[in-house]
Amino acid sequence: MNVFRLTGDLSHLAAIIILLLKIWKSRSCAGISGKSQILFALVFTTRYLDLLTSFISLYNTSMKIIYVGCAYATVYLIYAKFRATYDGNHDTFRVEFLVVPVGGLAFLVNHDFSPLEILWTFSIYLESVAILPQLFMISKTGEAETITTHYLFCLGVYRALYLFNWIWRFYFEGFFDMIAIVAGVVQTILYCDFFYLYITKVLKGKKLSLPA
Amino acid sequence: EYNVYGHDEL
Repeated sequence: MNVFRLTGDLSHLAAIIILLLKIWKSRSCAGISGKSQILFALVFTTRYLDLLTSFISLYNTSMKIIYVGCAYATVYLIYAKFRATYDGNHDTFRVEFLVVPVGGLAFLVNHDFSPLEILWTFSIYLESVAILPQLFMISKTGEAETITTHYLFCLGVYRALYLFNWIWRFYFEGFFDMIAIVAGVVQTILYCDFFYLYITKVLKGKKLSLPA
Repeated sequence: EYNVYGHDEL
């Protein structure tokens, strides 16, 4: 555990909590892509199956349970409790275009051709692109609530911090996982455009709106 | 053993 890994995890946790609280306090999931949230629930489910097979640390186990629990709670709020506020007309990204290629890639490029390992690889690849339905929704409506941009910022910062964590681990532990690193780089790149808008607009007190 | 690749991250 190093400082980048820890702050990355906390940033990820902050993102998840911000989204849950935003929906809960406003009693609305307007502007939130339910499809992205389903993909994240799928990511956590397929990655954390090792909860059943191996114990790493109390920290590791508790964080996994919190992430999975919050992911399903978010999906429940969007598709059940506050379903009436869900903006399905703008959430039109075709997720099969992500899930099918990512599934195929997980079968082809993995560390070991075993069910749990393929599911882990699938989750890593899927996480890297799971935010696309949300970004697509924002590009379609041309705007995002400020609190939603805070969520996205924390989520992007999390993977960027993991990149520093992997550099650290490579130098000090000789550890590197090429699958996680390549997917993590792709994931971070997808946020770059958003980071630019966040820094130039939201941090200056303006609402995030895209030119028509 | 599943966790041979050191998936100790979240």
